[in-house]
This record gives sequence, structure tokens and C-alpha cells, in this order.
Amino acid sequence: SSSINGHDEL
Amino acid sequence: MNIFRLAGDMTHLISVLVLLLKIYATKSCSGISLKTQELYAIVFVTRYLDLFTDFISLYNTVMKLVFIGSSLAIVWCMRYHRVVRRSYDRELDTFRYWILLGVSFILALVLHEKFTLQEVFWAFSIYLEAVAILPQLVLLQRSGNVDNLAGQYVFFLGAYRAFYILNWIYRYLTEQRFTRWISCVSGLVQTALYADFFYYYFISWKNNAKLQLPA
Repeated sequence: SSSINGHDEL
Repeated sequence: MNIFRLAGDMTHLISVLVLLLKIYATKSCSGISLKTQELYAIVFVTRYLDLFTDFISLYNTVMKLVFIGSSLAIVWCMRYHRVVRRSYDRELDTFRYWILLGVSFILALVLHEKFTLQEVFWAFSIYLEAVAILPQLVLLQRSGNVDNLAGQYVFFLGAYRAFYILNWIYRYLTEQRFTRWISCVSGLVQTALYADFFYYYFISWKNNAKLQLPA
């Protein structure tokens, strides 16, 4: 699930 | 999560562990640029502002804590550990990194996904990460042949972003609306900066010689 602000990468 | 991104994160983790091992085992940080380490600490702190607000996965949270913790530990060690700090090449590590901070911040104010504090800092951290290695590359150049742990550290650090580029290509091909231009362009610049280092690293590995960077 991608996070609220869309940054699901490190 | 895809194999390229996992490989990238693991390679990134290895680069940090190699560095911590070098400093802890040899109680020396010769050949390591404190300025690059400080820039990386800023990269992680400004990128993971959503650490406590956005929960993506246990993996994501744990890795963020590891990267923030290890980068701050390395900076602390190189600055304050009474034995380690003596081996810091202060007179060689003179890269004016305020320029990198300034340019990255101005660029983030102009180019970002959304004009919010978190997004501007996120873009800042992406741009800063692309150039954070410069003080380290300059230090390697100045100190001539590197001891192999410093060279391995830079090698893994460069390899991690190369894996991320494969990850972005993969996600672009498999996820309809995947566009991360800021990360992709910045990641390409970052990997390109390592290109010449990779070349000399490969040559030295092939000739089984010590890594000699042209001064």
C-alpha cells in the first residue's frame, strides 16, 4: 500500500 | 516491492554496514569523508519526516530507523569518538558542501511534487543524495589509492542506486500511473557520478591491483 504522500520507497 | 528494489535496499544496507564495520573494527575513519556522511544524515532525516505519520510496512519503518540511526552514529563516531576522530583526514576533506545544500534546497523550492513542507524536504533529500557522494569521491581522488573498505563502501553505495533505476523501469512498465521523475532523473545523475569510480574500481579488480584514482 503506498503511503499518503505516495512515497513508498526508501 | 520488487526484486530490484529489495536488492537496492540490501546493497544500501551493506554499504552502511561495511562503513560501520570499517570504523568499528579498525577504530579508524581514514579515507572516509565526514562531509559525505553528514550530507547523508541530512538526506535521511529530511526524507523520512513521514516516519511517524505514514506507516507503510514494518520493513519500511525498520529500514528508515536503521538508515537514520547508522548515519547519525557514523557522524557521531567521526566527530566525537576520541580514537576514531584522530584518523579523520580533516585537511583533505575540504569540499565546500554548503554549495550542495544550497543548490539542492533552491532546486527543491522550484521542482517538487507538491508545495508542502514534507514534499519540498523530500525533493531536497532526493537532490542532495544525488550529489552527497562528491566530497567522498574528491577525498578518494586526493588520497590516491584507497584502502579497500572505503572503496567497497563507495562501490555498494553506487550499486544501490543503479538497482533503484532498474526498479523504476520495472515499476514504470508494470504500474500504469507510476511516474517518479524527480527520483528517476536524480537517481540517474547520482549513478552517473559513480560511473568513473566504477570504471577504475573494475580496472583495479581486474588487474588485482590497488585502486588507483587519477589525481
